Amino acid sequence: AAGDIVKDEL
Amino acid sequence: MNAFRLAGDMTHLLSVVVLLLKIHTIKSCAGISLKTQELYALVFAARYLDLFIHFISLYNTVMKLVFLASSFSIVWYMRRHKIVRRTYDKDHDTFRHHFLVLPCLALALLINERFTFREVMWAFSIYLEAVAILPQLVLLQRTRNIDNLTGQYVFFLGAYRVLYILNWIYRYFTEPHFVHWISWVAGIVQTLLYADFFYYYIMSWKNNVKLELPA
Repeated sequence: AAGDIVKDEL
Repeated sequence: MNAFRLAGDMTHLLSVVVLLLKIHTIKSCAGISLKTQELYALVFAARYLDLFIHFISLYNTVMKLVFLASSFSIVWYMRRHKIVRRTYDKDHDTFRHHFLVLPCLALALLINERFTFREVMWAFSIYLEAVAILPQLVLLQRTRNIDNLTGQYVFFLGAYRVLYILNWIYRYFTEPHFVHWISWVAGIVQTLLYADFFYYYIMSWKNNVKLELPA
């Protein structure tokens, strides 16, 4: 799901 | 991680180092907006809620801790340190920053990637970061003598935003599934806010004259 994209930015 | 992203993080880090240098070594926060610094502390607190839940990388964790610790310590210095706080230009730092917080929270409740506490707080932090520089830009406009460190601080912050946009463009083409529209739109708005400052900063640098923003 789109919401599962890891937010790896600061 | 691509080169734009790394360069963006490094200029962001550099901006914090420049500000801490000014505060810690010169014991001055003249020309620095406490309102903007308080907003940044709130931005990082809201965004890094997953710090101890989701491990991404050592780099990621360390950088998050650095931004959290530095933003809160800058606020502490400006409010509590007996020498630094006297240099704070309170009379010109009058932007009503509290009025930025509620609209950003409302927007985050309406527009988010998923209606969960953490996702709403993440969107809130993105929206708030986009406008958090406004009190600082207003204060710069009212400051007659912008010292070099203050000018460099804002310049590095703006450079970090430009580099993040280049990083998104790069990721868009190399990682097709990577699309965070919320951060893109808010990030572009945020970068545009610096356009005016950049113009005068580069002009003053080119002509070798002291930076001054027209009121």
